[in-house]
Amino acid sequence: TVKNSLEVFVAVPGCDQFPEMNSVENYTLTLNDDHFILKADTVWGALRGLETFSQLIWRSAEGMFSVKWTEIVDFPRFPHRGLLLDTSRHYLPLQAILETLDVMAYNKFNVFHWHIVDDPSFPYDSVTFPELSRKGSYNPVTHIYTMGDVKTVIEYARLRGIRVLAEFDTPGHTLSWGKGIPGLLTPCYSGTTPSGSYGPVNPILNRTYEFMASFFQEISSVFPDFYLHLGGDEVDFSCWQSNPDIQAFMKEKGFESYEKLESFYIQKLLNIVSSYKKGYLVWQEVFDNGVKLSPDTVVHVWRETKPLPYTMEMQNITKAGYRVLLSAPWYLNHISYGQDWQQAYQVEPLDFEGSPAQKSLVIGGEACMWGEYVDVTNLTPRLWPRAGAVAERLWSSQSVRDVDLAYERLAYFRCELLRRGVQAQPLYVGYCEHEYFQ
Amino acid sequence: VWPWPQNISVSPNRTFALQPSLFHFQYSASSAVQPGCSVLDQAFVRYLRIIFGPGPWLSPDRPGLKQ
Repeated sequence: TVKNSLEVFVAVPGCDQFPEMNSVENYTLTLNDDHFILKADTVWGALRGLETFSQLIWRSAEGMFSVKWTEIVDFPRFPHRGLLLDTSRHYLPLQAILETLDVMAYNKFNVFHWHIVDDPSFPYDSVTFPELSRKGSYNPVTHIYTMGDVKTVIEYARLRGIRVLAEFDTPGHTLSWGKGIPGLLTPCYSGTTPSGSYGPVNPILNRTYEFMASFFQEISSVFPDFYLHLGGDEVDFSCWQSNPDIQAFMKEKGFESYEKLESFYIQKLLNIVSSYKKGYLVWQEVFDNGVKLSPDTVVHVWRETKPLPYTMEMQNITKAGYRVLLSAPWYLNHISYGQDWQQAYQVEPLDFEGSPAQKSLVIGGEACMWGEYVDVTNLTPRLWPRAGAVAERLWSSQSVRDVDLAYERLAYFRCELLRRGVQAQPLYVGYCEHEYFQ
Repeated sequence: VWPWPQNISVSPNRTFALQPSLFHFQYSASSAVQPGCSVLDQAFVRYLRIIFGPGPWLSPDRPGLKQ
């Protein structure tokens, strides 16, 4: 029987909006004698169904296309299924980001976590503070993301049902910020004299918060998602410790530890961002240090074993009533010989001690591709199909965890990625009908 | 399919053929979104290309051409 159309039915109107954390992505796909129909509540669900439909079609050696009688009822297990790219350690060209968004959609990922700036470079071209990228990027002409680039990424992602979650990590990881904003970072001391080096954002100056208020006002309007990622990880206290002004400030405030000082900074930053009607995510240290967080904060778990095994961290965060996002076991920038995708695949995000109410606070997770050893030359093969393991863990039922069955399907899916022009690396020995062809 | 759907049934003995030159996506008449919806209009174009390749595809109705 020849079928020449797929009918698409969407129940809820709306095409111009952005996907959100609570967007509904369920769909049903019916391919039978009576009709070929895809039904979804929203356009985002329809996108997921179209992707599934595209994977069901077979191509014979003679070039015939066919599809089997199929009934699918599908929905995601977790609402937040993300992938982090780091564009500071190495600059990633716009095209590499767009191609990654394509492959994310093939895997039903729905959040692009853009860790856009960090210590090494500041490629975000701020309208309010153009000196940030002019002085903080690797090259202010060729290695920046202009406002046009950012808008391109956001729209490209929207058309694939992907949210763009921007991260501007402070007070640590900010060396590149200091080049464009003199006085923002803490001067480090050697004895009684400044050493010439700089540490985290200076938390004791009013002008620091005036800058953050202006900067995050821009960020809040440029990135339409309700959430911003505010970082807060790995703050090195040694520079604060060396600075006599910081020490005097701590004495005046009665702060006994540098965690308290960090909390003081983060609290003020959270208040600024909240005033722009934005929600926020933070790395786990912010929770660990006892910062007062608004109840809708999402805490992002990244540390695998220290100071606690990540399962205990998940337990503690959910016990305190916060929503949590898991990344600790999914640092895909870490590589090893063999089929290391299997370790990522075998992770169970709810595998910690806690009540059903606590488990319900796990909203998903993110695969992370930090950029120390990754640029455009090795990004795609390192990501794919390994990130697919995370994608299936976050989309499919908890019961789908047979590694042997997954291997067969993931190897096939990897071949499909090659056919689609993605340089996905092999899982093991084998070949594809359509090998990669540039 | 990757990632694996929540519920899937497939009949291995019932197969439908698709003709690249004729196959298309269409909005259901009762759908709340219709042509002009950029998210789906563009997805339809994208997925035709993903499924069938860039083409061009010859029409099966062309005289002398076997399907």
